[in-house]
Parts: sequence; structure tokens; C-alpha cells
Amino acid sequence: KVDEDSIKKTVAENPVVVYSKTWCSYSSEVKSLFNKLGVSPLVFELDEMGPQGPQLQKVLERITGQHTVPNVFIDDKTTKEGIKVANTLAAVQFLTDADTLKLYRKGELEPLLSEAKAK
Amino acid sequence: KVDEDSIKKTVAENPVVVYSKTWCSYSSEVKSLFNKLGVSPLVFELDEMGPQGPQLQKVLERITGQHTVPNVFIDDKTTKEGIKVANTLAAVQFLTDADTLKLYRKGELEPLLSEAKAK
Ligand SMILES: N[C@@H](CCC(=O)N[C@@H](CS)C(=O)NCC(=O)O)C(=O)O
Ligand SMILES: N[C@@H](CCC(=O)N[C@@H](CS)C(=O)NCC(=O)O)C(=O)O
Ligand code: FES
Repeated sequence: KVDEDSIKKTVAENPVVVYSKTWCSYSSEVKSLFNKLGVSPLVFELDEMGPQGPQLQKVLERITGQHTVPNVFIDDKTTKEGIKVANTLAAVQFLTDADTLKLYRKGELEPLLSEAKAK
Repeated sequence: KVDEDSIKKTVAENPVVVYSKTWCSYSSEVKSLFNKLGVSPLVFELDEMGPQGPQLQKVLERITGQHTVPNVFIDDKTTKEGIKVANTLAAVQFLTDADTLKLYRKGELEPLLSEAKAK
């Protein structure tokens, strides 16, 4: 079943989720960026899911306002929102800056951010 | 008619030719790079040509060994070959380095290159 609830559930249960297309270089760049940082995102290849692919893309557009790939969700407990949507390759590059992600993985980012409430 | 001769003729008659797809970011990057450098390439959007698009892609694969987009031809009189094929975005970024292209447009690149026969 492809609807908003199923996507929200997937995103809530996995720290990093990438909606991608196998032949798209921007999508590959995002996937390899995560791999380089030692993160194994949950990846959905929209072009390999049959009719569910375009359906999923429509629901993603409703949730994030974006119909393009890569469409990335990063669970960021550091912010109240819980789930941060990185809509573009550039945003992912920013969010997954090696230092930030390493700190986050080690649980050191959160204390830093709460100390610097100003963030 | 889409065959090797028609592509070779197009490429011979136009200094810069880009085979692209409208929704592909890599293709858009190549097109905007040329625009930034004041070059108006001849652009073929393979996804807007009906059945000729995939046919053209097959012939391009035969000529350049590459089935992907962007597929770029830059007429480079500075080399014996005449037509330089820049198969990737990175190659285009290298070839269209602002200085190189400006020199070329002003006719100053060729003398420089022939002086430096070593190139
Ligand atoms: N700026 C966006 C660009 C995303 C984008 O344009 N994606 C293209 C593929 S590279 C796409 O999904 N195109 C389909 C469409 O535009 O309908 C990013 O950095 O992710
Ligand atoms: N490294 C190449 C990548 C080209 C590429 O993979 N293009 C993709 C679209 S971004 C493509 O044509 N994919 C179709 C396919 O792989 O069949 C470049 O820089 O141009
Ligand atoms: S389809 Fe070319 S970069 Fe995405």
C-alpha cells in the first residue's frame, strides 16, 4: 500500500531514507555520499517498483512538495521536528557534512546543539 | 532520418552540440555551463522527439560508445580530429573552462596551441 501513512511510518522507523532512480546521477551522488560517510540509507528505486513507483512519487510530492529525485529524509532527533527533509543534493551535502554526521553517529552532536541553544 | 551520417553532418556544421534530456540535472548543468560562457549550443532533447529520441540514442552509442546523457560534441579545430567528444559533465567542465573557451572564441587558443606543439 502506498499512502502518506506508510511513508511516514517508513521514515519514522529508519534514520535515513532515500527515494531515488537507478539511472539518475544526482541520486547516485546522494547514495554514494551516504556510503562514504558510513551510513546505509534505506533506498527505494522508484523506477524498479512497477506501477508503485509513480504512485509513491505522487504521495512524496504531497508530503514534501517535491516530485523530483533524489528525495531524502534524515531523522534528526536534534530538532523538534524529528524528521528533516533534505530535498536536494546540495542540502544533503550540507546535512551530511562528514563532521556533523560523525558527531551525530557518536551521539555527540545533540549535546553540542543543546549547549548552543542558539542554533 | 536518424543515422550516423546525419549526426556527423550536424556535428560538423555546429561548433557545440548537446544531446540532452529535459528533466536530467546533469544535462541542465552542461547547458547552463555553456550559456554562462556565452556559447549557444545546438541542443537535442531526446525525450521530446518521440520515437526518434531512443533511435538517436542508439546511434550515438554506436558513434561515441556512450548511451547516457549529456552527450556533447565540441568542434575543436585545434586538434586534427576536428570533433572532440566530451562524454561527461566533468569533461565538459574541463573543456569549457572559461579561459580556454574565451581564448578559443577570440581565435587566440589555436596559435597558443600550435606554438606549444607539445600539447
Ligand atoms: N535541485 C534538485 C534537482 C532535482 C531534479 O531536478 N531531479 C531530476 C532528476 S536529476 C528529476 O527528478 N526530474 C524529474 C522531473 O523534473 O520531473 C536536487 O539537487 O536534487
Ligand atoms: N558520468 C556521466 C554520467 C552520465 C549518466 O549517467 N547519465 C544518466 C542521466 S544523469 C543517464 O543517461 N542514464 C541513463 C542510463 O544510464 O541508461 C556524466 O558525467 O555525464
Ligand atoms: S537524471 Fe541526470 S542527474 Fe538525474
